[in-house]
Amino acid sequence: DVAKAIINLAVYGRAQNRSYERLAHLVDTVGPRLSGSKNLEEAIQLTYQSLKDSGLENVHLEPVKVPHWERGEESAMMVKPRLYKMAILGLGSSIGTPAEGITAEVLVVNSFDELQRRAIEAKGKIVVYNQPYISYATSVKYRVQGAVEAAKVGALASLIRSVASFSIYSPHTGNQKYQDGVTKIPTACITVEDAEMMSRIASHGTTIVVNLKMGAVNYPDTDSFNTVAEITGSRHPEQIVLVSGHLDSWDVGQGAMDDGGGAFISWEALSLIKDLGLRPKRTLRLVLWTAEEQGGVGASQYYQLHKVNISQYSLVMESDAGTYLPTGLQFTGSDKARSIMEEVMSLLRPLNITQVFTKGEGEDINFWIQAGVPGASLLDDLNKYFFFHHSHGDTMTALDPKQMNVAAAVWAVVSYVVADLDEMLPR
Amino acid sequence: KAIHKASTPQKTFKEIQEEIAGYT
Repeated sequence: DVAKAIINLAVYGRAQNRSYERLAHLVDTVGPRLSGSKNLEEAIQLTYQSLKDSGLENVHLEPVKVPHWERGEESAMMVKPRLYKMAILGLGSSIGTPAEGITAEVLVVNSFDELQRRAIEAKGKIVVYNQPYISYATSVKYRVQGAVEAAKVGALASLIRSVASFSIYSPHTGNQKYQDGVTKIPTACITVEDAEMMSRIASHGTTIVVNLKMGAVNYPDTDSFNTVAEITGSRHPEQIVLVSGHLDSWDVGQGAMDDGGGAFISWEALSLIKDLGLRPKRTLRLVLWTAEEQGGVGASQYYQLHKVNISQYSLVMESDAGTYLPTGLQFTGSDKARSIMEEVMSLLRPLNITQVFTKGEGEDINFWIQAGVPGASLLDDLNKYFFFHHSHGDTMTALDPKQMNVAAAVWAVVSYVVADLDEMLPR
Repeated sequence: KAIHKASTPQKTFKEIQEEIAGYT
């Protein structure tokens, strides 16, 4: 009755709402946790102590060098055709503007193709991207590459429509990348509303002028940590089922959903198993990654350090797409392993969450998956997730404790059973 | 090679299926 016992404890028993309450305590105390910030390091130290206090084994911190970027003060003022202050969020790793800002005419485009067609018009201007939201994976390239593509055609700065599935005038930040040999220009996200408005104004042939000020600064890399805790395996302690989420966030809202929820249901999975006095045959290892938002920096360094033991990893799991009511598990692995995962998920029939989808993935576990280790991720309502993603709206209010209970139950059953099977998952 | 060494299944799928059913 192991699966039933986990479900009962997580959803109906004394552990219900625990992951939500632990997370609320952390994010209400510390706030958002940007890579390189004191907030993140305080959160890591508090979580490390709480993991030790909760009786988990082999609790330790693994050092990582992480990027340190600060946004500083920032603003965008439309000065023509009317005075209008726009909400913006600078993008991670962006350079700042001169103190007086950059004042320039705007060129609005809907795609990179349109930018190429109108390249001659872009020189000396601020490029505004008004790309449609198709999916996160499709649309995010404008956020990541928008500055580079604009700089290639001589733009002074870029303003990018937020990559969001819905907007109530909310700018959404995120990471962006410069390219060697291409001039670095300041870049920020604007709201869906303002991107559409400027597109409409420009379509009438009206000139738009914007003053953009950004106080962003890139500092040298700083010290941080991946946070690790375990339930040591009883028969094959050297073999690992890795359960994870990331502890860092952007510097807006509370980072409660991305990825406080994922990190804390991962912790909850081990807590549930421990509370029930269970000890799987192989080790359940919780890893709370640092600096995921800057491109899986903590996970990359963990992989370099631990890949020598890759043959001992049965399954890597990451929750980084929300902890709303799960629709199932995304899984990447061989057909044989998938068949086993389908059997494991059938244990969750009491919650009516049994589906195994394709494309198990996560920024932090992809290193392992690409090297052949089976990987799983939690799937829920992604549309809702991207309402709040990287915005001031990412707070505890965006989470639901009851849905987190269910997500934690799924996470615990899957991780425990795979860790306790007589054999590792086949590759 | 290292990846596959530790993961050669000894059990049949039927046996694994029965094993997992034991956790219901």
